[in-house]
Amino acid sequence: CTSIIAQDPEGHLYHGRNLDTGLFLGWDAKNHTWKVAEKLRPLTVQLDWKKNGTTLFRSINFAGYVGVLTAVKKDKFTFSLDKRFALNGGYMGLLEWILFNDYKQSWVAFLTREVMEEAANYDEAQAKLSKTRLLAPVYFILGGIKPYQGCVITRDRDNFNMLSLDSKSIDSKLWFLVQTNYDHWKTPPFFDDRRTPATKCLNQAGQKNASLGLIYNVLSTKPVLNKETVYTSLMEATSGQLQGWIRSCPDPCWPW
Amino acid sequence: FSVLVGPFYWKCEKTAYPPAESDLVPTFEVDLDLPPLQRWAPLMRVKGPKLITLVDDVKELIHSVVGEKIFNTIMSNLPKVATSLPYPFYEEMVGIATFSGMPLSLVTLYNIFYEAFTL
Repeated sequence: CTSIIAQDPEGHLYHGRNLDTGLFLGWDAKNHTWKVAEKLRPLTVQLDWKKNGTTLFRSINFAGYVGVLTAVKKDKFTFSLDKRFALNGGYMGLLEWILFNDYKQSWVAFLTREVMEEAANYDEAQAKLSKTRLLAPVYFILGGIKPYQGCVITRDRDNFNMLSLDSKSIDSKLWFLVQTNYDHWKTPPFFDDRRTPATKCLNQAGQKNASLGLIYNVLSTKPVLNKETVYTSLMEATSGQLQGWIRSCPDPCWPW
Repeated sequence: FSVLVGPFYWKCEKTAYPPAESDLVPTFEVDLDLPPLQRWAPLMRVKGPKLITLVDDVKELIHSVVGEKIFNTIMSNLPKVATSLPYPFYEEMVGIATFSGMPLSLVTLYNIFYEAFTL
């Protein structure tokens, strides 16, 4: 997956993501596709979650999946989730849940659903996503409505690391964040470096061109767009806008 | 992939936006005022058959990747996992199973996929 948050010179925040999945789960050698990604495309839907007759939040979901991976709550925040690989990942949490009945931890996508339903603002969402004990490691990407309200929360099961748009000193604040399934303090591996092209394309365009259109173009740059990409979505918290598009990556294209 | 121009080839895309209207994903509503068992009925009536196809395939693929022992351990524990999920997730999954015609164990597997396979 790749998630991007960008801020224009006026302080408007834009959030986009590619959802990539299906790696190692069946390569179709004839059509050059991942079988699972191919089957998830027709299951991709936009959901309007209604409460008391009005839209509480919007999400891009896979039909039949009750958690939330990509969503926007109008006038509050935008949210996306990227997978974080770890050798002692969800496995340990799942075993504790099953063998020791340890229910004092949250399933990742169920926690995010709760956050979308209950969090009243960016700060509340950030606190809950940072501090709740989880079954599995994950990256949460959160955008708000005020300037510099953008962060990547790197989670293991108990601890967190936060990279925010305003993490750096006052004169070197960031105008975008890119998350590509690797910890931001490490260099991504050469065989899966989507961070470098995404970062260079954003820098090439410059902050003055920050927009949903720019994010879509960056998310369409190979290998940011790859054979695993199921959908691209764009979000803006201020307007509550959320749109999702089914993606395919014509050859030549990276498998991940 | 031999036609890729070198292993580190990439070029910033500048004309992909706006995407085609035909690629937009369809919109559905989930009414949180309905009982959890009922919330997913409209979506499942439309997407249920495609969901069954996916989950059947995923089940086979997972089996081939993790092997018999781990796969059987996961499958045999799914009913316990399902019933221990917090409200309203178990109830919603029962609704999805009912309206899609898929076994609850497979609906559960699909919904805990992230935790089960981050390894």
